[in-house]
Order: sequence, then C-alpha cells, then structure tokens
Amino acid sequence: MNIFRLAGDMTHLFSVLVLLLKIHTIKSCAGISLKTQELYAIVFTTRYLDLFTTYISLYNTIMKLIFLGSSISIVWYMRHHKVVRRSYDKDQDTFRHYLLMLPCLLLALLINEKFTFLEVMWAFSLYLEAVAILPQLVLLQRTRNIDNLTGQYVLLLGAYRALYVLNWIYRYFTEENYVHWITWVSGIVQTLLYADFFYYYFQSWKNNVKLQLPA
Amino acid sequence: SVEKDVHDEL
Repeated sequence: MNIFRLAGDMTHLFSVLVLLLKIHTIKSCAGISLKTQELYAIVFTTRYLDLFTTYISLYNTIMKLIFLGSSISIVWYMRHHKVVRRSYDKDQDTFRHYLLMLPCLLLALLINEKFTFLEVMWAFSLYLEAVAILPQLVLLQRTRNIDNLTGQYVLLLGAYRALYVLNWIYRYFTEENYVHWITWVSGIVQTLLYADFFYYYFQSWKNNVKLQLPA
Repeated sequence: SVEKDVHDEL
C-alpha cells in the first residue's frame, strides 16, 4: 500500500468520524443530506459484497466493515433518532436521488470488468459513488450558514477522492498490469464534482470568513 | 494476473 492510498483511506475515515462526532455529541445533522447518506449506504453495501467471497487483508476487511457500519448507522440516526432527526433540513434536501440509481445500474450492466453479479454490483457502486455527493452539494448551496463540521466533512471527502487519484497514478507507474478504467473514470468524475466546493472553501479559509456558497 | 482481477481498494 502506498502513502496516497493510506492517506486517502484515512481522510475517508476522518470524514466519517467528523460526521459521527456531529451526530453523537452535538446531536445534530443540520446541513447533512440524508439523500447522500442513503446513496453511500447503498454504495458500500453493493461494493463490499465481496466481503464474503474474497479475503484481501485484515486492514481491508476492517475498513469495509467500518464504512458499511458507519454509513448505515448515519442513515439510521438521521431517520429514526428522536433528537437528531429533528435537525434534519428535510425541506431543503429535495434532490430526487433514487433517479440517479437507474442510469447507474444500466451503465453497470453495459460497462463492467466482467459480466458477473459481483462485478456488475461493483461497477454500479462506482458509478453511484461518483454522483452520490450531488444531493449534499445542492443542500450546501441552499443552506445559508454552513457550520464548520459540515464544511470539514465535505472537504475531507473531497480530499479522500483526490488522494485516490494520486494513488492510481502511482500504482499505474509502479505496478505491472494495474489498469482499472472504470474505477479511474468514475473516480475522476467524482473528484471534479468537488472542485467547485474546494474553490469556495479555500477562498473563505484564506479570507478568514464563514463559508458561504453562491446561490 | 490474479491480482488484476481482485479489487484490493476500498
């Protein structure tokens, strides 16, 4: 494992921890899109089906369990916890996220590394992850005051994607037969979706003002 | 190779 991959996984882990921290200690999910969280729960459930068929390493297994468990529990908290769910911006979080799933499934049936159930599900999870952040970005744009934790959550998620791109470049040049077009293209699309947010985040950080996205 | 078929990323 190279440094980019490890740093990518760690920023992903931190992003989840920041979100759980917000939910557990502040008992608030204000500014967090349930639509995006539901998509992530579906992304990890469909991607990690190989948990039962392929053993890679203890690290790999533990991380998969963490991402599965955390994404499902975040959805549970936002939907059912009696205090947390009250802070959910339901009226603002209106992205029709289920509409994203059908094109992703069709694309996965057409473009996959192998036409098997696990591989189609794997490709589906990659396509869905690429667009899963969209409801969150739309919600951020509608929310007037973005709190620090929410801003940091999205920043960490974006950093995780960017580090994975560096990891692929590194692996391409250092490993033989390391070619994964589906992962790369969907990963790059996903990273580009964060570019706009990054721009405004760093502007507000540089100018030392509260993050506000243009309407 | 065998490694190519295994998804070792998260």
